[in-house]
Amino acid sequence: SAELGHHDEL
Amino acid sequence: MNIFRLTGDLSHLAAIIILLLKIWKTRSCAGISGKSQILFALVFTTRYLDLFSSFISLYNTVMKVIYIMCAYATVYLIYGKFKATYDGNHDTFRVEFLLIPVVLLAVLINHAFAPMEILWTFSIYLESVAILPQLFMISKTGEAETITTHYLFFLGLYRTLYLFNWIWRFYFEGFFDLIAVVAGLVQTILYCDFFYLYITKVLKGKKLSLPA
Repeated sequence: SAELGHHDEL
Repeated sequence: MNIFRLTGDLSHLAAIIILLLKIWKTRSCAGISGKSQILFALVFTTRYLDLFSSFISLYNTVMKVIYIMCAYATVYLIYGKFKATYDGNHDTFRVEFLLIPVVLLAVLINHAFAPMEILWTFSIYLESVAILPQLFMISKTGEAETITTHYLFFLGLYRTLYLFNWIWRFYFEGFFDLIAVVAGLVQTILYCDFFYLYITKVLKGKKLSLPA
């Protein structure tokens, strides 16, 4: 799943 | 970063710039839904709060700042400088019918019940339906300026390219974010009708008018 804490996509 | 995500971001940036220039050059926001633009400003505000907390890359930071500045400048031009040209009679979509379900969904379905994560989830869900007031307005007026259709085309293209970006990232990086993918699919599907009209009419030099 998406890495928690920060989303690297705009 | 991959080619789909880069061209997607550039397509998004192009859409934002096209709209801003259209309003600025023609000194008119006729045919533009101010409600959609407020929703987009809200999407960027809730999604990019991490500007102050986590640094991803210079590209990421610069693009977020540009998106936020352009979004608020557009809202200002519509409701401030050129509000005399704002067509409020046709911009009547009930945005509360979008905001309430989106808030509920963000609180119920998210990756983590943490403030920043719920705000990010809210912005993802909201972005998928934020164009509805604009599409509704075009269906009410029955037509759209050609420059506005180019704006919508690049805006729709951006999330379509992101779908390919997610396929790429799943295959090459094992990255998968179900929330972003499902919302992105909904967002892209909402443009299908417009894409059809854009390709069959606008690209053939005709004006976009409804019913098709």
